[in-house]
Amino acid sequence: EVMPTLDMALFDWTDYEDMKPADA
Amino acid sequence: PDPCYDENGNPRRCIPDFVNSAFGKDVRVSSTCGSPAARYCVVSEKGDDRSRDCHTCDAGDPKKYHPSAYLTDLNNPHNLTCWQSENYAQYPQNVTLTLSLGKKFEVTYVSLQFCSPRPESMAIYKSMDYGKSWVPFQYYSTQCKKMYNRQNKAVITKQNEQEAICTDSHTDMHPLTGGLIAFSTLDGRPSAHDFDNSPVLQDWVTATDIKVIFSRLHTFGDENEDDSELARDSYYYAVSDLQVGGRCKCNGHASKCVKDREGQLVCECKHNTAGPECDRCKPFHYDRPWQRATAREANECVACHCNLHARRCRFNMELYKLSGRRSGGVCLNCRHNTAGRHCHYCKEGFYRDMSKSISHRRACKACDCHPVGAAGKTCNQTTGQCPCKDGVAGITCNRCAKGYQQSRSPIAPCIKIP
Repeated sequence: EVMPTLDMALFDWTDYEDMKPADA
Repeated sequence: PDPCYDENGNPRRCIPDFVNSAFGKDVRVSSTCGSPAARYCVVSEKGDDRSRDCHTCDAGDPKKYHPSAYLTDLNNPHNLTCWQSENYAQYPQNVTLTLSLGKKFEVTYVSLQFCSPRPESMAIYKSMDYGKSWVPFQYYSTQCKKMYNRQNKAVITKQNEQEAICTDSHTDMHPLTGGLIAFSTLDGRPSAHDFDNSPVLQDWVTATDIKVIFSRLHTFGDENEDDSELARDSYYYAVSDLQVGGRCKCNGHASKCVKDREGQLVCECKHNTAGPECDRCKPFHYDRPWQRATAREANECVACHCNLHARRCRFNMELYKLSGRRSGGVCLNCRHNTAGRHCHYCKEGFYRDMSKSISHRRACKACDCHPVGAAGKTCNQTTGQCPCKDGVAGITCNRCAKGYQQSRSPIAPCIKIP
């Protein structure tokens, strides 16, 4: 079973702004 | 066929032809007769009778001049041409001949054929640095101790092979014309038979310039008598031929010397060597140290092994010794994301694409670890597997593992399904 790739839009970056990739 | 390679293309020692390296070259002299025109007399003897036959030396008259070019022109025994000094340039006044060979030569002999009587004292010097410094090659004198502070015919041992000796041989005034002085650089030196393995003698025979200093004229002792002017006009140095026999020095890595773009004589180096005397390895050929070629071993320079990923390398003696004296090259500035002494693995952040050879420019692929799913940016250099966070899977850690689902936290991107 192939799992879907991680969806960057689903992450909550509120507390992790410095980790956020440019394309997220 | 190239003499530097055998019929199978394997390198072998090669050396330039033996030549008279003085031939046709300019000789700088400190004294030449004829400016102004002057009388000189040739002494001849018939039994006990001595006669003088006088002529004129005139630098302005080609039929009567004796320029330095005559020292190194074609030596035709049937038509000898002689350079001649001014009259009675007697001790302590010297007359010097200086010859620049243009590059390093391995000199086997230096010879002078005289038109005048041979000198009573003379010395041969060599330079290895294009005339900056001089070292004595050989002294000739009837009075070695007095003139040169050397013992006559000193014994040469292995301890003093690089020392000039003085001899009273070849200093007899007779013959009055046609006498020869020939100095053999290796004659009587113990290591001469093992020249290949004697760096001392290899150095001893090396010269860029040769200088001959005539220090004292032979006379009949009549130069201070009543007819002294006639006598003094009979004493001068005259030489028909100066020869410097040897080979262009190429350390066994070239079979000939040629002129470069600047007109400078240089070895035509083979065996991946470079330099005017093939005295170093050419760039990127530093896998083992430079060595002179011998009859047994060509000692060619070997290219560094960089898998086509580097243009530069350096030699490391420690690594060379550790390898059993086989390989000491270290590649510099590996490109195409490679690393290592031979650019033989992928640098951090890249992994090996096994479908391509290591020498392929795309042999290393970027890890491309997921910015959220991976715990770092460095993947396994062989498999390309990135280090995944808990519950994350995939080569680049871009998916949740089976039984996990995506969360909203970038710190723990996948959580176990309850």
